[in-house]
Amino acid sequence: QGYQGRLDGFFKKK
Amino acid sequence: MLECKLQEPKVFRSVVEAMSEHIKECNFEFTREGLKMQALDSSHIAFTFVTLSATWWNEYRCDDEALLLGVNLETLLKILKCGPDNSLLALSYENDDDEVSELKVKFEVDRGEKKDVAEFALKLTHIDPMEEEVPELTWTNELEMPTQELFRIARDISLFSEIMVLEFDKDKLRISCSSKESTADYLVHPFEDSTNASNSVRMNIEAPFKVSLTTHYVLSFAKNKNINERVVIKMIDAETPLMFSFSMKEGSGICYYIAGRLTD
Repeated sequence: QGYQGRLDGFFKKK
Repeated sequence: MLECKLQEPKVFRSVVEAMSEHIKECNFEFTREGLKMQALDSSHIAFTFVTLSATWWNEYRCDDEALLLGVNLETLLKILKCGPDNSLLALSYENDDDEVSELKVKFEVDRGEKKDVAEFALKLTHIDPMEEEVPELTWTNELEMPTQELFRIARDISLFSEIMVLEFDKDKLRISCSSKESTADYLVHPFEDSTNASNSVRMNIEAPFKVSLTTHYVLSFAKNKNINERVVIKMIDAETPLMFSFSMKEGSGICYYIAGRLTD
Protein backbone atom coordinates (compact mmCIF):
# COMPACT_ATOMS: atom_id res chain seq x y z
CA GLN A 1 0.00 0.00 0.00
CA GLY A 2 3.08 2.22 -0.08
CA TYR A 3 3.89 4.97 2.41
CA GLN A 4 1.99 8.12 3.20
CA GLY A 5 3.14 11.10 1.13
CA ARG A 6 3.58 14.56 2.65
CA LEU A 7 2.71 17.98 1.32
CA ASP A 8 6.09 19.54 2.20
CA GLY A 9 7.47 19.77 -1.32
CA PHE A 10 4.15 20.83 -2.79
CA PHE A 11 4.07 24.52 -1.89
CA LYS A 12 5.93 27.38 -3.51
CA LYS A 13 7.49 30.39 -1.80
CA LYS A 14 5.27 33.46 -1.75
CA MET B 1 -10.94 47.95 13.54
CA LEU B 2 -12.66 44.79 12.42
CA GLU B 3 -16.33 43.92 12.54
CA CYS B 4 -18.21 41.26 10.65
CA LYS B 5 -21.73 39.97 11.13
CA LEU B 6 -23.53 36.88 10.00
CA GLN B 7 -27.19 35.92 10.30
CA GLU B 8 -26.43 32.21 10.01
CA PRO B 9 -23.99 31.43 12.84
CA LYS B 10 -24.48 27.72 12.08
CA VAL B 11 -22.61 27.99 8.78
CA PHE B 12 -19.60 29.69 10.35
CA ARG B 13 -19.66 27.08 13.12
CA SER B 14 -19.63 24.32 10.48
CA VAL B 15 -16.61 25.90 8.79
CA VAL B 16 -14.69 26.16 12.07
CA GLU B 17 -15.74 22.65 13.02
CA ALA B 18 -14.46 21.31 9.70
CA MET B 19 -11.13 23.08 10.16
CA SER B 20 -10.73 21.87 13.73
CA GLU B 21 -10.80 18.27 12.48
CA HIS B 22 -7.23 18.72 11.26
CA ILE B 23 -5.87 21.88 12.82
CA LYS B 24 -5.56 23.06 16.43
CA GLU B 25 -4.85 26.69 15.74
CA CYS B 26 -4.41 28.91 12.74
CA ASN B 27 -4.15 32.49 11.61
CA PHE B 28 -7.33 34.26 10.59
CA GLU B 29 -6.24 36.70 7.92
CA PHE B 30 -8.71 39.55 7.57
CA THR B 31 -8.30 41.94 4.65
CA ARG B 32 -10.70 44.30 2.93
CA GLU B 33 -11.56 41.44 0.58
CA GLY B 34 -12.63 39.10 3.38
CA LEU B 35 -11.34 36.39 5.68
CA LYS B 36 -8.87 33.70 4.72
CA MET B 37 -7.76 30.81 6.89
CA GLN B 38 -5.19 28.25 5.89
CA ALA B 39 -3.09 25.66 7.64
CA LEU B 40 -1.39 22.32 7.31
CA ASP B 41 -2.29 19.55 9.69
CA SER B 42 0.49 18.42 12.04
CA SER B 43 1.25 15.34 9.90
CA HIS B 44 1.60 17.49 6.74
CA ILE B 45 -0.84 15.25 4.91
CA ALA B 46 -3.73 17.68 4.42
CA PHE B 47 -3.84 21.42 3.83
CA THR B 48 -7.06 23.27 4.61
CA PHE B 49 -7.85 26.52 2.84
CA VAL B 50 -10.96 28.58 3.63
CA THR B 51 -12.16 31.79 2.02
CA LEU B 52 -15.08 33.81 3.37
CA SER B 53 -15.27 36.86 1.13
CA ALA B 54 -16.42 40.26 2.40
CA THR B 55 -19.72 39.89 0.52
CA TRP B 56 -20.30 36.43 2.05
CA TRP B 57 -20.90 38.12 5.41
CA ASN B 58 -24.07 40.12 6.00
CA GLU B 59 -21.88 42.97 7.15
CA TYR B 60 -18.12 43.20 6.83
CA ARG B 61 -15.69 45.92 7.74
CA CYS B 62 -11.92 45.65 8.03
CA ASP B 63 -10.04 48.94 8.18
CA ASP B 64 -6.63 47.31 8.18
CA GLU B 65 -4.93 46.24 5.01
CA ALA B 66 -4.19 42.90 6.60
CA LEU B 67 -4.99 41.73 10.10
CA LEU B 68 -3.49 38.47 11.25
CA LEU B 69 -5.19 36.96 14.28
CA GLY B 70 -3.92 33.67 15.73
CA VAL B 71 -6.93 31.65 16.83
CA ASN B 72 -7.27 28.47 18.85
CA LEU B 73 -9.96 26.64 16.89
CA GLU B 74 -11.06 24.35 19.71
CA THR B 75 -11.83 27.32 21.94
CA LEU B 76 -13.51 29.24 19.14
CA LEU B 77 -15.67 26.21 18.39
CA LYS B 78 -16.70 25.98 22.05
CA ILE B 79 -17.78 29.61 21.88
CA LEU B 80 -19.64 29.15 18.59
CA LYS B 81 -21.54 26.20 20.04
CA CYS B 82 -22.96 28.61 22.62
CA GLY B 83 -24.61 30.68 19.89
CA PRO B 84 -28.30 30.07 19.22
CA ASP B 85 -29.13 29.30 15.57
CA ASN B 86 -31.54 32.26 15.43
CA SER B 87 -28.94 34.75 16.64
CA LEU B 88 -26.88 37.30 14.80
CA LEU B 89 -23.18 36.47 15.08
CA ALA B 90 -20.75 39.37 15.31
CA LEU B 91 -16.96 39.08 15.34
CA SER B 92 -14.97 42.15 16.26
CA TYR B 93 -11.43 43.16 17.04
CA GLU B 94 -9.90 46.46 18.04
CA ASN B 95 -6.22 47.15 17.74
CA ASP B 96 -5.23 48.21 21.21
CA ASP B 97 -1.68 47.71 22.41
CA ASP B 98 -2.56 48.32 26.05
CA GLU B 99 -4.77 45.31 26.46
CA VAL B 100 -4.56 41.61 25.85
CA SER B 101 -5.26 40.95 22.22
CA GLU B 102 -8.63 39.27 21.85
CA LEU B 103 -11.33 38.52 19.34
CA LYS B 104 -14.81 39.41 20.53
CA VAL B 105 -17.63 37.08 19.62
CA LYS B 106 -21.18 38.26 20.19
CA PHE B 107 -24.58 36.64 19.66
CA GLU B 108 -27.68 38.80 19.52
CA VAL B 109 -31.28 37.56 19.54
CA ASP B 110 -34.06 40.04 18.79
CA ARG B 111 -36.63 40.29 21.58
CA GLY B 112 -39.01 42.91 20.22
CA GLU B 113 -37.49 46.27 20.95
CA LYS B 114 -34.68 44.76 22.99
CA LYS B 115 -31.99 42.22 22.26
CA ASP B 116 -30.66 39.33 24.31
CA VAL B 117 -26.90 39.34 24.07
CA ALA B 118 -24.18 36.80 24.84
CA GLU B 119 -20.58 37.98 24.58
CA PHE B 120 -17.33 36.08 24.56
CA ALA B 121 -13.70 37.10 24.22
CA LEU B 122 -11.16 34.75 22.69
CA LYS B 123 -7.55 35.41 23.63
CA LEU B 124 -5.38 35.45 20.56
CA THR B 125 -2.03 33.81 20.18
CA HIS B 126 0.93 34.46 17.90
CA ILE B 127 1.30 32.01 15.03
CA ASP B 128 4.05 32.41 12.46
CA PRO B 129 2.39 33.16 9.11
CA MET B 130 2.86 30.67 6.29
CA GLU B 131 5.58 31.74 3.92
CA GLU B 132 4.43 29.40 1.23
CA GLU B 133 1.38 29.11 -0.95
CA VAL B 134 -0.31 26.56 -3.15
CA PRO B 135 1.19 26.56 -6.66
CA GLU B 136 -1.07 27.12 -9.63
CA LEU B 137 -2.04 23.80 -11.09
CA THR B 138 -3.74 22.72 -14.28
CA TRP B 139 -6.18 20.11 -13.14
CA THR B 140 -6.66 17.49 -15.82
CA ASN B 141 -9.23 15.36 -14.03
CA GLU B 142 -12.40 16.33 -12.24
CA LEU B 143 -15.21 14.52 -10.49
CA GLU B 144 -18.33 15.95 -8.89
CA MET B 145 -20.65 13.90 -6.69
CA PRO B 146 -23.07 14.21 -3.76
CA THR B 147 -21.15 14.87 -0.54
CA GLN B 148 -23.49 12.47 1.27
CA GLU B 149 -22.49 9.66 -1.11
CA LEU B 150 -18.79 10.24 -0.53
CA PHE B 151 -19.47 10.40 3.21
CA ARG B 152 -21.36 7.10 3.15
CA ILE B 153 -18.63 5.27 1.23
CA ALA B 154 -15.79 6.72 3.34
CA ARG B 155 -17.66 5.91 6.55
CA ASP B 156 -18.24 2.32 5.42
CA ILE B 157 -14.64 1.87 4.32
CA SER B 158 -13.39 3.33 7.61
CA LEU B 159 -14.93 0.30 9.33
CA PHE B 160 -12.57 -1.99 7.42
CA SER B 161 -9.37 -0.16 6.55
CA GLU B 162 -7.30 2.93 7.28
CA ILE B 163 -6.46 3.14 3.59
CA MET B 164 -8.82 3.53 0.65
CA VAL B 165 -7.85 3.07 -2.99
CA LEU B 166 -9.46 5.33 -5.57
CA GLU B 167 -9.23 4.33 -9.24
CA PHE B 168 -10.40 7.10 -11.52
CA ASP B 169 -11.34 5.85 -14.97
CA LYS B 170 -13.00 7.64 -17.87
CA ASP B 171 -16.43 6.22 -17.08
CA LYS B 172 -16.20 5.06 -13.48
CA LEU B 173 -14.66 5.52 -10.08
CA ARG B 174 -13.75 2.45 -8.10
CA ILE B 175 -13.21 2.88 -4.37
CA SER B 176 -11.90 -0.13 -2.56
CA CYS B 177 -10.05 -1.34 0.46
CA SER B 178 -8.65 -4.58 1.75
CA SER B 179 -7.64 -5.93 5.10
CA LYS B 180 -6.51 -9.32 6.35
CA GLU B 181 -10.13 -10.25 7.01
CA SER B 182 -12.09 -8.74 4.11
CA THR B 183 -12.27 -6.53 1.06
CA ALA B 184 -14.76 -3.85 0.01
CA ASP B 185 -15.35 -2.52 -3.47
CA TYR B 186 -17.55 0.39 -4.58
CA LEU B 187 -18.25 1.45 -8.15
CA VAL B 188 -19.51 4.96 -8.85
CA HIS B 189 -20.72 5.83 -12.34
CA PRO B 190 -21.52 9.18 -13.92
CA PHE B 191 -25.20 9.88 -14.24
CA GLU B 192 -27.57 12.81 -14.55
CA ASP B 193 -30.61 12.95 -12.29
CA SER B 194 -33.07 15.05 -14.29
CA THR B 195 -35.46 15.51 -11.35
CA ASN B 196 -32.79 16.37 -8.77
CA ALA B 197 -29.50 17.60 -10.23
CA SER B 198 -27.82 17.49 -6.82
CA ASN B 199 -27.86 13.67 -7.04
CA SER B 200 -25.90 13.68 -10.30
CA VAL B 201 -22.37 12.32 -10.62
CA ARG B 202 -20.16 14.00 -13.21
CA MET B 203 -16.72 12.88 -14.28
CA ASN B 204 -14.19 14.33 -16.61
CA ILE B 205 -11.20 12.04 -16.40
CA GLU B 206 -8.65 12.64 -19.14
CA ALA B 207 -5.84 10.57 -17.69
CA PRO B 208 -7.04 7.61 -15.62
CA PHE B 209 -4.98 6.89 -12.52
CA LYS B 210 -5.09 5.18 -9.15
CA VAL B 211 -4.28 6.69 -5.77
CA SER B 212 -4.43 5.52 -2.15
CA LEU B 213 -5.63 7.93 0.52
CA THR B 214 -5.88 7.74 4.28
CA THR B 215 -9.55 6.99 4.92
CA HIS B 216 -10.14 9.21 7.93
CA TYR B 217 -9.09 12.34 6.02
CA VAL B 218 -11.57 11.65 3.23
CA LEU B 219 -14.23 10.90 5.83
CA SER B 220 -13.60 14.19 7.60
CA PHE B 221 -13.73 16.15 4.30
CA ALA B 222 -17.06 14.49 3.50
CA LYS B 223 -18.51 15.77 6.78
CA ASN B 224 -18.96 19.11 5.00
CA LYS B 225 -22.52 18.24 3.98
CA ASN B 226 -23.72 21.47 5.62
CA ILE B 227 -21.32 23.54 3.54
CA ASN B 228 -22.27 22.07 0.17
CA GLU B 229 -24.25 18.98 -0.75
CA ARG B 230 -21.88 18.58 -3.72
CA VAL B 231 -18.17 17.87 -3.53
CA VAL B 232 -15.77 18.57 -6.38
CA ILE B 233 -12.56 16.55 -6.53
CA LYS B 234 -9.79 17.84 -8.80
CA MET B 235 -6.78 15.76 -9.67
CA ILE B 236 -3.78 15.39 -11.94
CA ASP B 237 -2.07 12.13 -11.03
CA ALA B 238 -1.13 9.96 -8.06
CA GLU B 239 1.97 12.05 -7.26
CA THR B 240 0.18 15.42 -7.12
CA PRO B 241 -2.07 16.19 -4.14
CA LEU B 242 -5.80 15.91 -4.83
CA MET B 243 -8.12 18.81 -4.11
CA PHE B 244 -11.51 18.33 -2.47
CA SER B 245 -13.63 21.48 -2.55
CA PHE B 246 -16.94 22.61 -1.10
CA SER B 247 -17.98 25.95 -2.48
CA MET B 248 -20.29 28.52 -0.94
CA LYS B 249 -21.89 31.70 -2.25
CA GLU B 250 -19.87 34.79 -3.21
CA GLY B 251 -16.70 32.92 -4.21
CA SER B 252 -16.32 31.51 -0.72
CA GLY B 253 -15.73 27.94 0.32
CA ILE B 254 -13.54 25.38 1.96
CA CYS B 255 -11.03 23.26 0.12
CA TYR B 256 -8.46 20.67 1.02
CA TYR B 257 -5.32 19.42 -0.61
CA ILE B 258 -4.38 15.90 0.39
CA ALA B 259 -1.22 13.94 -0.34
CA GLY B 260 -1.68 10.39 -1.53
CA ARG B 261 0.29 7.37 -0.51
CA LEU B 262 3.39 6.69 -2.59
CA THR B 263 4.59 3.33 -3.80
CA ASP B 264 8.24 4.02 -4.63
